Amino acid sequence: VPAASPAPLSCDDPESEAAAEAAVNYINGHSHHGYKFTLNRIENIRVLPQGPSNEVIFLELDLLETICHILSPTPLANCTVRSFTDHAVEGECDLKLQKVNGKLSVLASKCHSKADSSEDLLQRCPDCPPLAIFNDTEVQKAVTEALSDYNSKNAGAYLKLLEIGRAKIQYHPAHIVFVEFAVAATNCSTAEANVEACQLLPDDQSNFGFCTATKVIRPSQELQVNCQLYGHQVPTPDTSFLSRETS
Amino acid sequence: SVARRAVAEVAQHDKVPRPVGFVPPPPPCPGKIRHFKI
Repeated sequence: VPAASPAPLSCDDPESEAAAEAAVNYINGHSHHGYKFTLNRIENIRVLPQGPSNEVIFLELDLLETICHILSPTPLANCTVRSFTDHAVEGECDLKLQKVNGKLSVLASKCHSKADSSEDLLQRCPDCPPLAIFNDTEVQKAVTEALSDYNSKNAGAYLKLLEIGRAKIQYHPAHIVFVEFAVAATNCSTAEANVEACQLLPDDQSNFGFCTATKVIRPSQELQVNCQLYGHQVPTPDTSFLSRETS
Repeated sequence: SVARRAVAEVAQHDKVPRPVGFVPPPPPCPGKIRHFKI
């Protein structure tokens, strides 16, 4: 009598959680933009035995965006999940993994992310500003002014923009632009005049950072910028480094 | 017809009576939500 096939795994079984953890680490380790994602729900899992101690696992995961930029060295466990009032973003990933002698590896992955709908956000939080599009002129201006303001007021390496992470625009009761962006140190100091010639530091000296800024347009003109440099991180094969791409 | 009736009776007796308060196991998937559902 053929051996009974193993009972199907439950999505909350320890083996499923271990596979999901390996998948999420892979996703964050191979992402080059935006924020780290964390597991919200294992939608489905299918295990296909391939032979002794050899299985192929198909995983469907629901993820949620955290507030940690993908370049942040903060461990995922310490990254707060972005609240829905901050206009949450969910990710959906389908992955194919292999488990050989208990060791998991990702063979393929396909992910896409989408922000919560503006209607849903408005319904749950009428006063919460929704996400703005990156190329909104007010967003672009706020980022440019914030980075220039930071470079003009801080000694040390001149920082260049790597990418805008997200932006929101509030119109009532005040007109305020909220932006978050990733930066990288260059080979110039902020004191130098010709900053156009500044180059991003090579990977073995790279120093990335993350800035948040709030620009009040009305009723008053105010700009608050806060940047945190991560310090040099040793690149690893999986560590996504944006130094080759600047946007 | 005898066989069919007999089978029907056996099948009837075969049905395992469920203990009082029987709670079926949760479906294997999808799993629990860890934060919130968008």
